[in-house]
Amino acid sequence: AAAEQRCPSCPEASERRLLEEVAKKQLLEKLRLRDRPRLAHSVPRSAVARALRRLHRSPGVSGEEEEEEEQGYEIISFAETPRWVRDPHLTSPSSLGLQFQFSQAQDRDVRILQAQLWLYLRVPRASLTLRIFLAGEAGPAAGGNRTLLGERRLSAAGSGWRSFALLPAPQSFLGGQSRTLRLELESSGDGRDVTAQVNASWSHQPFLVAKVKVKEPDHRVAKR
Amino acid sequence: SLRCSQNSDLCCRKDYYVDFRDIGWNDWIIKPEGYQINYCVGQCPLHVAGSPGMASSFHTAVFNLVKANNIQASGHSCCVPTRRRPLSILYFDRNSNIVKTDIPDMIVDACGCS
Repeated sequence: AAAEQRCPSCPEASERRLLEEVAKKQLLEKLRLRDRPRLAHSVPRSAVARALRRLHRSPGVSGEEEEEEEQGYEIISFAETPRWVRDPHLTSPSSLGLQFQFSQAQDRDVRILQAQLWLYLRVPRASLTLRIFLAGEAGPAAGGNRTLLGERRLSAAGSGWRSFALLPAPQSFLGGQSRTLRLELESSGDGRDVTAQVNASWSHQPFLVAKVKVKEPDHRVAKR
Repeated sequence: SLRCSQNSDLCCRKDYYVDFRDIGWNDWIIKPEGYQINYCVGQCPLHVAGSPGMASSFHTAVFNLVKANNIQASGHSCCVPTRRRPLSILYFDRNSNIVKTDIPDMIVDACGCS
């Protein structure tokens, strides 16, 4: 950099600029991004640090056969501002809607190997049973068809981060065009609704950790 | 696999580190802070054709063929990467999701003559 200030047209400076352009092009190409991402909204550093700590803790993908033409990704997605009862996707008045936005490239096969939901819960003295559903489509046509992805009875009173494995991994939300995952949380236990138990504030945003495999279109091997 | 030095124009590995702050990408790339964009450069005269930075059976085989057939330098031997490693990267995508992946064959570790 010092050399560059002194003599911007010298070979070192032009080589440096050329290599930086090559590095940008190489990174975008390998990450299959058309351009560098412009972040829709910033994420608090504390939320990033907390989520990364849990990413390292989540079990590796064991026994998943490695197909060389598949690229493995781990994605942490923070819930957008939680939707309360007004959300047309929700089927019961006391449930909490969480919405996650994924931006997987449309033209590639994405397989979800694992998905875990992390929530900051205040568990009352009595026990609490939490159910997690994949919300149905919006509007009257939907009829509230939702899929149970996880259910757990929590008896240890107190507040803290809890993880819920979503099984079967909600493959459908990456298969469609919307790339939006809507979850609906419901609780039963001491009678208060789930909104009193889940801390979905900005500092304790719920987040999802997903392990996915992406098959490249040009690698689709015709099965003989 | 030899690093380039001033006193040789033979095939070697040129090291170059790109810092993401210098290109203004440290706002969306969380880790690492930068990476080695090494590349291969230099001559591959016939007597080193097929040598990945040091003598090897492949080089001996090529050299014997050249001698046995008295091949003039019709074809070219090129200075190419002979060993590369992946780059682990953590970044924000456009929806502010955090994505972690390993980009295969991203960093040139060694060069040699084809």
